[in-house]
Amino acid sequence: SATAQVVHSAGRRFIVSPVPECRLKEQ
Amino acid sequence: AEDTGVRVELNEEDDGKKSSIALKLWVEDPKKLKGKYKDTGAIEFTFDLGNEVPEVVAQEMVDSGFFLECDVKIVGKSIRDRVALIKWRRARTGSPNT
Repeated sequence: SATAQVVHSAGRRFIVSPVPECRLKEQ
Repeated sequence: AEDTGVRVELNEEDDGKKSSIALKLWVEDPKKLKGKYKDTGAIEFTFDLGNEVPEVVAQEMVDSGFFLECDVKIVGKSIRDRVALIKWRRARTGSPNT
C-alpha cells in the first residue's frame, strides 16, 4: 500500500494512506 | 453529527490519557464537497485534544493541497464532530484527560 508524507509549513505532518477498504461507501 | 461526506476516525485506540490522538480522514462522498476533490486517499494526522482547533487543521489541509478553500468549513466541522465525540466518550468513562 502506497503512502506519502506531506509536511505543512507550520510543521504538521500529514500522511497519505489508502482508505480502509471496508469503509468505502458504494457510490 | 451531520453526515458531511468527510469521514474522520480514530487511527489508534483511545486510552483516555493521551493529550494528542491519531486520526484518519477521508472523503466518503465527494458529491457533498463544494469544490473538486482529487482523491489522494486517507489523510493521517495527530490532533492535540486540549490545544488545537479543528478549523485550523482543516485550513492546513487546504494549504497542503488536499482540499479547496471552499471546503474548509466542511472539513473543519467533520474534524470537530469527531473530536467532540472523543471528548464526550472520555467524559462518560471518567478519563483523566478529558
